[in-house]
Amino acid sequence: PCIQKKILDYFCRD
Amino acid sequence: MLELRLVQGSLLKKVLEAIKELVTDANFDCSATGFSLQAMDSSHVALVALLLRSEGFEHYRCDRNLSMGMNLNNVSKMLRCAGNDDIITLKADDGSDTVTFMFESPNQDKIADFEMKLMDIDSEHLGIPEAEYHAIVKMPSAEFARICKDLSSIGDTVVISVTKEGVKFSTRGDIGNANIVCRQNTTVDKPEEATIIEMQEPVSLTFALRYMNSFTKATPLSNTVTISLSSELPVVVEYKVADMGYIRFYLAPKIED
Repeated sequence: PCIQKKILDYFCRD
Repeated sequence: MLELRLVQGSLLKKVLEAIKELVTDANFDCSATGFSLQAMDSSHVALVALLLRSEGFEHYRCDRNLSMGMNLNNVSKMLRCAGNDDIITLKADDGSDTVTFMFESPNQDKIADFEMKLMDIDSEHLGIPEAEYHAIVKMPSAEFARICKDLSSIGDTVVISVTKEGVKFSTRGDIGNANIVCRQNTTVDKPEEATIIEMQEPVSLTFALRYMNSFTKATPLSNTVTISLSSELPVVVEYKVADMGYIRFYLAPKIED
């Protein structure tokens, strides 16, 4: 059981 | 006023083929630095960042920063009408809602212009921090594409592990499992055939192969690919665009529940 992380979990909006 | 003349027009054709599967609509940003794009896929799992530096164009005029929203499938349709040896020029007037792609054959005996409608796209620009990666693997891009294709016939995810032994790509599925290990190899005839592994510390991450396979559409752009891995960050899969820039694909990992 793996969770797919999202880009927004790592990078913030400018 | 915007006018960008790219003698090696085939680069732009390849760039579009590399990203159009991942991203549907995107803003192309023009500034003194260059022609760039940043966009996420519709599920926000992957991000693509393109930069074509202004110095790489034979002529680069961009009077003020400009953001042009385009449907990438439509751009691809336009660029497929350019010959591989054609010189491509992008033109847009200030405030215009269109962009013109001009294609010139190498001996100037055929000149075509294709005008495309621009669109308003609400896109978020993300800040991508400079980062230290635990491991950086540089390898032939065709080899990486082959590995992703082969593993996707067995499983849906790939575990990329870097140790001092080399880089291991693993998958498992209903029919079985597979492991492919690539060792550092610098004793090759051509530098682009080398596999170079720079490891600060061992790292192992899991990714969806569907996205990796999509990134390998950029293979025709460069003989080599660079894969940067860190346990706290999305992987970066980078293809150079000649000596003028890059396409970087960022992919968020899958983690244990």
